[in-house]
Amino acid sequence: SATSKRKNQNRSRYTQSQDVSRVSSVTDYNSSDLKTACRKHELYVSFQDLGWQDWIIAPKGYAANYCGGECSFPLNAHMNATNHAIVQTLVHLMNPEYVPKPCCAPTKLNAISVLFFDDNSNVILKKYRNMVVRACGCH
Amino acid sequence: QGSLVNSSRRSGMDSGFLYRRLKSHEKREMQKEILSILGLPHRPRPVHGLSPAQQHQPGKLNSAPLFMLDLYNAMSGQEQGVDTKGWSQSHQLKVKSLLSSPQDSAFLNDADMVMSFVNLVEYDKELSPRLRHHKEFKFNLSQIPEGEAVTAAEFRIYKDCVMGSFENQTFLISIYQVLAEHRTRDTEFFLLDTQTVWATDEGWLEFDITATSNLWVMNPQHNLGLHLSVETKHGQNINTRAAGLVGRDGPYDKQPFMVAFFKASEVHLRTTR
Repeated sequence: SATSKRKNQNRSRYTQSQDVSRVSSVTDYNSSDLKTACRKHELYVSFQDLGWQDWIIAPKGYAANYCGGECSFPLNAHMNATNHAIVQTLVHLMNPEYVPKPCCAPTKLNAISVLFFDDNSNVILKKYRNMVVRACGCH
Repeated sequence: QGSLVNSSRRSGMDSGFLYRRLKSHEKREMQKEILSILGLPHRPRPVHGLSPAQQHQPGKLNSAPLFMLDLYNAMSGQEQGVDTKGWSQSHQLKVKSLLSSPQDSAFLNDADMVMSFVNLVEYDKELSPRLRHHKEFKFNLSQIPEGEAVTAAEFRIYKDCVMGSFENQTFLISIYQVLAEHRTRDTEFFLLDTQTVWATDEGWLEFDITATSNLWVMNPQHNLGLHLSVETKHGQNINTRAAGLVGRDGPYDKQPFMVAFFKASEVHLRTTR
């Protein structure tokens, strides 16, 4: 039908623009992210590996996780994305140069405490808020 | 170790993160970055840091780091693998009190930073010019990061059990802030806190010095230290050691120290690098 034809035309424009945006998105992502949906990547900083065990009393290190991956559409079931991100993805696909892509960023952060000596051998217990990424999602 | 291992091959994930040993300049860069995240201008080089033995047995820590580790465990809500057997009874009680009393633990959780200070007085002039027994203590509070306000501070000194002639006695222990020292006349003091204890009592005594600590942070030139003296119930001034009080020459896990709790008045934004 006309509508479906128009839809096809639209779709071809979509797919065209999508291809364009796909091309642009390929350049935006380094190769590894292309296949990975947005998620948390584990990374651990060991104070001992850094040779700091003479002045850091606790902990032995901390989880320096980071978020990486693509906020693509359609979203698969387990990926955490807000409706805004879904709409933004769609609009971005129509106007890639005007509407930024939703970004993969932390959705939950935890604090850690670090116990260490200062230069005068005093002891400092410091709380670092929002230090550890617990979950990622598309914003 | 030293080989290029592409983690995607190893664990099937495609983060493309390469695992290999860092070169020395990369390691230095990484250290600088993490120090910056921790808000430290450089890597501290404490003279009395953690000895190799203490790194593996926290129970061998000096009194202040040991107390701070109690707070750390109370704050992070789980034991960091420290065997509490090594803790003195009072330390275990302290952690339990920090966790149990709602006021204390809310107080601890509210703090952004807790800091313990080593006593800078090298020698104990036990007798004052007027032959009064006393102990002197001094702490350097001039290195506090900008914008940190003291919400509470306490001076902690350990008391051993005393038997013999004082056995059924009580002692009045007083802590003073030194206001001014004069060459030709007596030192001026301001009474901060007193406690009455039995000669046979044993454990950590805590004296509230919050107001004084705030003054010292704001005006370091007023920081002339603390004096502590002991009297019997008859008002007789006695030697602090005879009363069972442990000084800086006592066992390393019972030496006196000061601890202060801070709340940041502004958010420290890390400069981008």
